[in-house]
Amino acid sequence: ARLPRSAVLKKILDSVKDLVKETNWDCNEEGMSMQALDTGRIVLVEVMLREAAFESYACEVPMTLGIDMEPFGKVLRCAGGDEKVTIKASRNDQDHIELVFENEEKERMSAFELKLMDIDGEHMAVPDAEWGAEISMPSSEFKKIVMDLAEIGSDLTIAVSKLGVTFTAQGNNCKGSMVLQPSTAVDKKSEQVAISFTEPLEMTFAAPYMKMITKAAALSSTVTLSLDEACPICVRYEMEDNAGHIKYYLAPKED
Amino acid sequence: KAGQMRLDSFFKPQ
Repeated sequence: ARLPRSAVLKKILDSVKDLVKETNWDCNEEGMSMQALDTGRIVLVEVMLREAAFESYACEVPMTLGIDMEPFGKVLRCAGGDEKVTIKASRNDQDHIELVFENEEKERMSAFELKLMDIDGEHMAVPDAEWGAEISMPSSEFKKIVMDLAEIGSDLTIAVSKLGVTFTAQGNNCKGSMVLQPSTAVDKKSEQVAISFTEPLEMTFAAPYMKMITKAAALSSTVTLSLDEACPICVRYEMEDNAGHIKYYLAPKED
Repeated sequence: KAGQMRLDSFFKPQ
């Protein structure tokens, strides 16, 4: 599997490493994917890197690669963001993978081996949901709202109504809320806020977890929040050019 | 104060 830029892998690692320390990557002809729960079983993260994400991709037999994020991060730090990355896994020797970084300008090449782990992976079945509300907005805006409100209080309430979408946090000494209304005057789709809902709803989530989820803003200019009464929120980032996505499911807090 | 729910209440192992 050859990626045109290592930056994609670096950003994916950044987006999951606070939640998951080790995870199985499933490789098949469609691409590379992973699903993992954090140890507290509060967040589920799913990553899909489709064949389209790669400059070249070949997977003759489906394989599972058990990756420890810490050494993987150490290896990835050795790659420049614009260097090409080739990941090689051999079906004859499933003990490790090889990573080759290529800097075409400098004619430099570096090669690393990463030992694979035998991870007792648990796969959760996520049922298809009929969402009560969907909000799409610039991922940078969502990140700023969450980062700011997480400083105010540890509970983040998201309410959707005719007024728009309201994010509220309450701390011991202060309370803050931010309201977004659907944008009408913005041309660029990536800068638009779109809100759809069937019934008004209000749900509360842990702000520290939501903060970790906003790290994936680096992977996509837009984010979609899907909510339903008394269900986990789904926060989805679609990568450009059908390259794949990263999705998080965060369990709500209950009264 | 609200209690944190776990995903096991919503999703089952495959």
